[in-house]
This record gives sequence, structure tokens and C-alpha cells, in this order.
Amino acid sequence: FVLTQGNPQWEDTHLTYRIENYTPDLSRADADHAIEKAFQLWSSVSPLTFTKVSEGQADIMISFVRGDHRDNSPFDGQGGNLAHAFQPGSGIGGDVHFDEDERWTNNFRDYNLYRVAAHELGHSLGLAHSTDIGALMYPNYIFSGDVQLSQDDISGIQAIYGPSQNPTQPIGPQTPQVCDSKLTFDAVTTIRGEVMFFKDRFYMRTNPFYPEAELNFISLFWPHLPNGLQAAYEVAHRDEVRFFKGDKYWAVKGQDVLYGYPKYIYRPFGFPRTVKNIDAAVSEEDTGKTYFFVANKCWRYDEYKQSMDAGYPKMIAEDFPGIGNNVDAVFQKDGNKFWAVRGIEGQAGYLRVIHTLGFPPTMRKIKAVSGKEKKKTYFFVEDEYWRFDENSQSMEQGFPRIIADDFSG
Amino acid sequence: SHSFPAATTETQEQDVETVQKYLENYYNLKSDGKQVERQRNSDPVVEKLKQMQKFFGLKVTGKPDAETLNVMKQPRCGVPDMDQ
Repeated sequence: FVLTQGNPQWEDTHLTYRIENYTPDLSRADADHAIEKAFQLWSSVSPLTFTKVSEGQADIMISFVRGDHRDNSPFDGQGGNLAHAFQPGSGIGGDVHFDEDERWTNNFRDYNLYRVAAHELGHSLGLAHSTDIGALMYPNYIFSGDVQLSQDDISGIQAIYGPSQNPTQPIGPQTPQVCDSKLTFDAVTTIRGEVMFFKDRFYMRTNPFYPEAELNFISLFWPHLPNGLQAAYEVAHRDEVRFFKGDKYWAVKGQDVLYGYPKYIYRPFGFPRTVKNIDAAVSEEDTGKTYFFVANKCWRYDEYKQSMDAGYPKMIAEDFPGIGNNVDAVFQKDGNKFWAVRGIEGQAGYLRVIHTLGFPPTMRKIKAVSGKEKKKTYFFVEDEYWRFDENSQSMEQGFPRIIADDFSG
Repeated sequence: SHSFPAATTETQEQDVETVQKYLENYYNLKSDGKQVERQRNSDPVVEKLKQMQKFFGLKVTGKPDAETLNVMKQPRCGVPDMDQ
């Protein structure tokens, strides 16, 4: 988060606000409600209180204006600059201006008044723009369905006004850091030749042209998908990706969610009602077999016959020895299968396996394991990797090697 | 690059006007009325462009590549990101 230069703030934390005029895009009640909710976001995490007044000069004056409205910061018509606000202070200080050339809404359509008001009030209270894409104070408009202060926003406002009087200090969601070595994933899937990782409200991906990992909101591509997806896989021959959360799933083609979704997982796939959610899923392009991982079991579904294969579910250990249970996410890449598993630390059996595999006794946690490709198994640990030779049942010489040296991007 | 696959072509250096205006509005680039074309590769523009790319976690090149232009075209708040 960033505090406005010079650290301006309101001395009195009990502030008044007045809506001087209303946009014709919304009913007066909807506009009042949107702005009231925006104030509540900030008062719920700080000692600030806000009282709406209907006449006279309030601390924070809110208005809908267009073009040059004589504050030396003219608006620019539709799109681009949506609104602005002034830092705490007398007169125009704290005031918020919304560009009336925009369409103001109380739903997904551009632009959601509640979302923009929550951002602008951050400026009225002394916050500048944050570089955290998950923060409300990020400069660009992103509406991911719910409007909530991130931990970054909460830390910012509390840096100015202190904690809320609320006995339990409110916390907000943190934005995943793509290089965080402790990062685990909700789901991973290939999609049209790329790999997308999912965590909370965000997706992450890299591509050969932009080595910097791209992190953004899932809602950017699929506004109607829920946050916190649990599994995802691509059926390449149908150019379809399926996302799972709880006992439902969605199917998308590119950025379009297919009609009639979400559906329950039971009838189309044949899961028993005892299955309440899927941990991870991957579909083998060449065989059309899709593996579903649920706790310590796995199912195999035939995409062509559109039915579960006989003999399933099996224990994961039976079909995928060494992977462990509770797979976080799985995807297929270049013929290899890479498992992103929750750390298998603490499961004595695996630690014994690790040491018998030839890992040094100090080895504590493996971050990812590949499938068997030409009798080789790759183990990824932090920034190094080992290659295990299934024929000789031993680690190959010359390992560990640095991942970045051999797996560019 | 919000597409599948992500935008892969380096766009021609276009929308110089967009870059100039964006940096004036949000990164305090002084507009001294000079012809935009001449300013394009001037130090202040390159410096401000690098500031913007750093702020948004983009590859800091000082050049208006596709990724940078894509961010500049997104709707946003009118308050500057730097030196308000």
C-alpha cells in the first residue's frame, strides 16, 4: 500500500459525507446503497465513522460530473478515467467525483459504482495507489464479483488511523506471490497450449513471450466462475476446459462459459453422492482418459465413452505410487504428468522412501514429482531437481541440477 | 495479453499519443507542447515509462510494448500513480 505524499489525514475520525447529485443510471436508493456500503468497508476496519448529511458542506462531497468540471482535472468521456478523489483536507479535500460519461451499475456490467466508490474513498482518507493487483487501491478497474478490502488495503488504512475498535481485528485476503516457494495451488490446467495455475481469486500463467509470470483475476476471463476453484482439466479434442468447485462444475470454451452450467458432478460423470468435491483432475490427451483425485482415491473417466472405467475408484497409491494422498492439483505437459502435491513432509513412509530413493538425509519436502517418462522420474525440490532412473532404481549421477537451467520459463 | 494464447506479437510502436497522455496524466510527465513524435524516445518519456512498468510489475523496458499498452488502455482511477 502507499500513503499519499505528505501523509494527509483527517484529524477528526468522525466524518460527514453528502451526495450532491445523482447519476441517472441508477435509482437514487441504489446509488445511496452503493456509496453507503463503500463507506462501511473502511469504517469496519478502522476507528473512522461516516454520517450522511443531506445539505450544507460535508467533509466528503460526492458528485457525478463530466468533462471539465473546474477542478483542474477534467474527465475524458467514456472509458479511461472513471473517477477521482482528493486527499483529506478542507474545501475540495476528501471530495469524490464520478465521471457521468460512464455507465454506473450495481452489477457485473461496467462500471460497478460500489467498487469504484470503495477505491475513491481510499484516496479521500489518505491512501494512494497500491501496486498489489488484489488491493482495492490498485489503480485499474477490476471487478471480480465481490468488493472486499484486501489485507494490503486494511494495513494501509490502519497505518494512518490505527486498528478498528472491533475486538477481533478484521483481516483480508492476500494476493499470492508467484515466486513464493511455499505457494500451493487450488487447480492447474493446460488451456490451448498454455498452463494456467489457480489460487483463490487469481490465475497465474507464463508464456514464452513474457517470462514475467502474469497474475490476474480469474473473473477477467470468466466473470461467472467462483473463486477458490478446486480442480480443472482440459479436454483438448473438444477445446473445452472444465472447472470444479464443490459438487458442481463449469465448462468453458476459451473465454465463453458453455450454456447450462454449472452442473452437478454426479450424473454426467457417475460419481457417488459421497463425493462432495474433487481435489484435482487431469485428462490424458492421447487416451481420452481423465483421472479424478478425491482424498486418497482416484477415478478414471473415459471421455469418449463418457463413463467411468470399471474397477474404479482405486487408491491413489495403487495407480500413482509415491504421489501421496490429497493431491492439490495436476496437469499434463509435454507428455509428462507433473503433480503439484501438498508437501509430503511428515509422512514417515515417504520420508523413508525419499531416503531410500537416494535423497540426502536432510531432504524434508518435495514440491513436485513428474510421472514416468521413458523410465525417468523427476523430483522437484525448491530450485533444484533430481532424476530417478526406474531401470536402475537409483538417482542418476550429476543431480541435483538447477531447474531454471534445464526448464527455461 | 488477456487472451489464449497470450498476446505473442510485439506490436509496432503505436499509440504514441496514448503513451504520452497516460504518462502526463498519471506519472507527471511534463508536457511542454513539443511534437509528440520528437518526445517519444526522449529520456523523460523513457524514464516515466519505466516507472509505470515497474509500478504494474511489467517487464521494465522503457518501450511501449503490447503488454504495457494493454495496461494503459484499461479503465482506471484518475488519481496519478506518482507525484500526485
